[in-house]
Amino acid sequence: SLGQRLNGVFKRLRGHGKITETNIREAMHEVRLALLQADVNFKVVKEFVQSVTEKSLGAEVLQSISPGEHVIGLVHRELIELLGARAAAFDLKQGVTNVILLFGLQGSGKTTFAGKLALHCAKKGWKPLLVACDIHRPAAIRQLHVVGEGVGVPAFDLGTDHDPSEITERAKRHAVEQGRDLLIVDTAGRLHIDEVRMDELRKLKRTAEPTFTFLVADAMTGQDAVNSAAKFHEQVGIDGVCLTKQDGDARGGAALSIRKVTGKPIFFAGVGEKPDDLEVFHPDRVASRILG
Amino acid sequence: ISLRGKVDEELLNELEEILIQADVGPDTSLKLVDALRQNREARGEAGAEKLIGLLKEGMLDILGRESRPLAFDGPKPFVTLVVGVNGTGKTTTIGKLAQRLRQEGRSTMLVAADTFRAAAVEQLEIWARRTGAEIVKQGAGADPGSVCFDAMQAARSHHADVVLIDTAGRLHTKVNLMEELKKIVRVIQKHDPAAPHETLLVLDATTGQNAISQARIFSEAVPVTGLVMTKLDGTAKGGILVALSDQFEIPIRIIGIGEGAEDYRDFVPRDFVDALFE
Ligand SMILES: Nc1nc2c(ncn2[C@@H]2O[C@H](COP(=O)(O)OP(=O)(O)OP(=O)(O)O)[C@@H](O)[C@H]2O)c(=O)[nH]1
Ligand SMILES: Nc1nc2c(ncn2[C@@H]2O[C@H](COP(=O)(O)OP(=O)(O)OP(=O)(O)O)[C@@H](O)[C@H]2O)c(=O)[nH]1
Ligand SMILES: [Mg+2]
Ligand SMILES: [Mg+2]
Repeated sequence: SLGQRLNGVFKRLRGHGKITETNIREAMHEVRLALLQADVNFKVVKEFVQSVTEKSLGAEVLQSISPGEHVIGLVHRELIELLGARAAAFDLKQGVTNVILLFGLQGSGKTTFAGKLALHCAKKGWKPLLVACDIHRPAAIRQLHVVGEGVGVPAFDLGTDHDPSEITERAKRHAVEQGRDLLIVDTAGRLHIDEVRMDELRKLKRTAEPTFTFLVADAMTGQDAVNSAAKFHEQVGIDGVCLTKQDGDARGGAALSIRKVTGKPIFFAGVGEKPDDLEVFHPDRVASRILG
Repeated sequence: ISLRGKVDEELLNELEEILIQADVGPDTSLKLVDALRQNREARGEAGAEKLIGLLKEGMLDILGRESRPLAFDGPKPFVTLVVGVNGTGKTTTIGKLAQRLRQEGRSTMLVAADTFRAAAVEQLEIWARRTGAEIVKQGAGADPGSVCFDAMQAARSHHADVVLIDTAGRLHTKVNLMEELKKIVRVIQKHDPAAPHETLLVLDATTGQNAISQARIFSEAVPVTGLVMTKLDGTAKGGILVALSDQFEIPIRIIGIGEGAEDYRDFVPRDFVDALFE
C-alpha cells in the first residue's frame, strides 16, 4: 500500500539527519506511482502531486518524527477534498414533473442504474416513471421494462420508431395523466465522438428539460475517463456523475479524474447488480481505495 | 548542448506519458522507455520519430508480430465459451462471430447461458435472428449449467459446426459467480473433455489497470485461450493489452470497433501499435 511505501521511503532516510526537499520528492514519486496504478489520469496526477508537494515542504512534515504519516495524511485529505468533501444535494422539486436524464458510454450500467434510482426515489415517496429512450440496443426497451417490474415502477416506451425527444415528450404527458412526478430517462450508450448520437442527446436534453443530468460512468475506467467525461460535459452539460461497479476491486481513480475535469459532484455509486445496490457516494471510501 | 551518447530525457518523458495515457500502465511504460535508455540506436541525435519507431518495436517484442486469429476448425461442434465482467460486450461480440460464421457457411448455435440479467436472453435472440443462428435457451432464472447441458446435446443432434456460449457478466471478485463459471466448464467437459475449445475473455478498451486483475482471476478459474478487446472505436487506446501480454501468454484474438454485426477485426499487432501513437 502507499502508506507502507511512504514509510519505507522515510525509514531509509532516518539516520541521515533531517528530512530534505529531495526526500519529499522521492516520497512524491511513490504517490505519483500509486495514483497512476489506481487509474487516476496522468494530468490530474501531475497537478495533484504538485499541490501535495508544496504542502509537504512545510515545517510540519520536514520536522516531524513520522514524516510518512504526515504525507499520507496530507494525500488522504487532499483526495477527499478533491472528490467532494460534502455530500452533493440531490433535491427534487415538489409539485412538478421532475426529470432525471441518464447517459454515458456503452455498457456503463445506465439501464441498471435507472432501476436503482427509481427504487431509491420511490422509497422517498416520489412516483417515478422509467422512460425507454434507447431505441438502438437489441432488447433495451424490454430490459427497462423488466428492470421496472423488479422495483415496482412502471416503464413508458414508444417502441423503436420514434426518436428519444418524441418519446420523452409523450412520457411527460403520460406522467401527468398517471400522477407520476418523476421521469427517469434511460438512453442508449454512446461514444462522445459520435456526432450523430451526441446530436440526438443534445436534442433530447432540450426537450426533456431535466432537473438532473447524470453521466453514468464505470468505476474501472482508465485514462480515457477524462476524455469522455469532458466531452459529455462540454457538449451536453452534466449536473453530476454516478459511478457504477464499485463492488469490484478497481481502485477507482476515474472518480478523481472525472471530478477534476468536470468540476461536478459524484452523487451515487453502484455497488452491485441488484436494485438496492445503490449508495450515496462516499469520498473517504474511494480515497482509501485509491491509496490502496 | 550536444546530446551525443545520451538520449533526450525530455523526449523520453513525453513518450512515457503517451504510453501511460494509452493505459499501458506506469510499470510497463517505464520498462519500455527504460529499454530505450539502454538502446544504443536510441542515443545520439535520435529524434522523436526514431524513438517512437524503437518504442513500437519494443511493444511488438511483447505483443508478438503475428496475428493469432480465431479459428473454428477441427472439433465438431467447436465450442466457444465467452466470459468477462459486466457490460464489456460479450453478447454483442457473439453476435459478430455468428455473423462471420454465417458468411463462412458454418451452422452456428448460440447458447443463452446468461439466465440472470434482465432481457439477456431476448438480446441474444435478436442476434440469433439477425445472423440465422440457432439458439438454445430456457426460462428466466434457469441454471446456466443446465442450459449448457441442453445446448451440448442439441449441438450434437443438430450437427452444429460451432457453439457460442453467452454467459452473464460477473465481477471476478465474486467468488460464487466464479464458481458458477467453473461449473459451466465442468458441464461442457462432461460432453467433450476437450471442450470448451476456445474460452474468450472479453475486455473493454476503456478499462484501466483492473483488466490485469480480471485476466488473472478469470484465467485461474477457467482455461482462457483468447482475449477480445471491444470498444476500440472510442478514444481509449487499449494499451493495457501490452501489459497483459507482458504478464500472461493469452493470444489476443479480436478487437471490437462498433456495435454492428460487421464491427470487428482480427487483432493485428502492428496496426494496434501504430494506432496507439496516432
Ligand atoms: N457488479 C455490478 N454490475 C453492474 C453495476 N451496474 C450495472 N451492472 C451490470 O453491468 C452490465 C451493464 O449494465 P447495463 O445497465 O445494461 O448498462 P448500460 O449502460 O445500460 O448499457 P448500454 O445501454 O448498452 O450502454 C449488466 O450486467 C449490469 O447488471 C454495478 O454497480 N455493479
Ligand atoms: N462502441 C462500441 N460499443 C460496443 C462494442 N461492443 C459492444 N458494444 C456495446 O456495449 C454495450 C454492452 O454490450 P453487451 O454485448 O450487452 O455487453 P455484455 O458483456 O454482454 O454485457 P452483460 O451481459 O450485461 O455483462 C452495448 O451497448 C453494445 O452495443 C464495440 O466494439 N464498440
Ligand atoms: Mg442500457
Ligand atoms: Mg451479455
